[in-house]
Amino acid sequence: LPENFDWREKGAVTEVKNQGICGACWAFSTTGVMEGANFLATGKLNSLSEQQLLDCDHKCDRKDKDCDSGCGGGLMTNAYKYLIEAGGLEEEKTYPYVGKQGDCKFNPEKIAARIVNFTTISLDENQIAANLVRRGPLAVGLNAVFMQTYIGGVSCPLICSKRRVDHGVLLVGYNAKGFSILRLGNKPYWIIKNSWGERWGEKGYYKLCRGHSICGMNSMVSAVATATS
Amino acid sequence: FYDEANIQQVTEEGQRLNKKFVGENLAMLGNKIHEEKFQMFMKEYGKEYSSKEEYVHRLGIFAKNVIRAAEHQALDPTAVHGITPFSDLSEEEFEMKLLGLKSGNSGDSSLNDVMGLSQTTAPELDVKG
Repeated sequence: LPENFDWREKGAVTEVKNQGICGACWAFSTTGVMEGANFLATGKLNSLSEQQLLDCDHKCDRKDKDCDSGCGGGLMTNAYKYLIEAGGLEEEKTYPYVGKQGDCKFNPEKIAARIVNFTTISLDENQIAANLVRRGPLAVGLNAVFMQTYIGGVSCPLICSKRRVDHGVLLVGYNAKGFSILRLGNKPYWIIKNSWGERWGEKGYYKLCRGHSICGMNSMVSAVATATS
Repeated sequence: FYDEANIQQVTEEGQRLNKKFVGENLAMLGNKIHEEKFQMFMKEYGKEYSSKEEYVHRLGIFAKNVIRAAEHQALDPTAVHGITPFSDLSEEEFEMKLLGLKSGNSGDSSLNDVMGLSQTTAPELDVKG
């Protein structure tokens, strides 16, 4: 494994987006992982449509009966299943984000990225790093309790529930050394793309310490593979 | 001539009144500091509220979030916590309006079940070296 890795430097990550006042983090996490996988498959970076997922994806989890419901929340794995059935995702420019659920206006002729398969990743953080390097940016769920007040630096809370996983984000890289004033030393951290605009956190990104399963970041990790044509 | 600086009542009632006076002034000072910060926050993030009542309501939430940020700073000392674009949202509003991942209260094992982890987990990769 490389010591440091960042998909942003390789051109696999679109600009930071803003979900607004809408509980659609799951859709942004899904498009992020699709954008990265599509870049790996085709060499092109296309910004994909979250609004299509908000309007058209109402897939339910077979066990917990949790259904994707626009601003009311959803699951990335449900969204993958919807995308396999629907055929794929349109681009942001053909189906732009408006931040509220509406009628489904999906046009299969405008599909820009097609999903072939998806997989979950084991709880081990080294495996998460290896899969990140091999498969592209990963969809991640975590406990966001410290994110409301986060401004910058490497977040490594002393107490953060691993069970209350309530926010979908995108894992785009990791770094071996993030300087901590308190410890006067370096801490390894994950680089996480959020969907709350560039004015939040470190230009829209969150640095979360690595190696402690912190805030349950290892419990809901997934990757997709997209078609090349 | 007989102001508080020169004559201080030392009976029980006087001490009680003095404490009340100091407490009220500290609270007022605290509110003033919070309101100044709140107005800077409104300017910084272009926030507008529809009525005076809404303004006061949001100011109250903001003051609580300033305290919460200090608590987070103590619990998460390697990061920087403070005023963010969401400092005028209560915890409940924040969860409802900005999060949205379902199965949020599940434990690790049930999350894995939700994901069908046993069936679709990616094969182990070599991570040595």
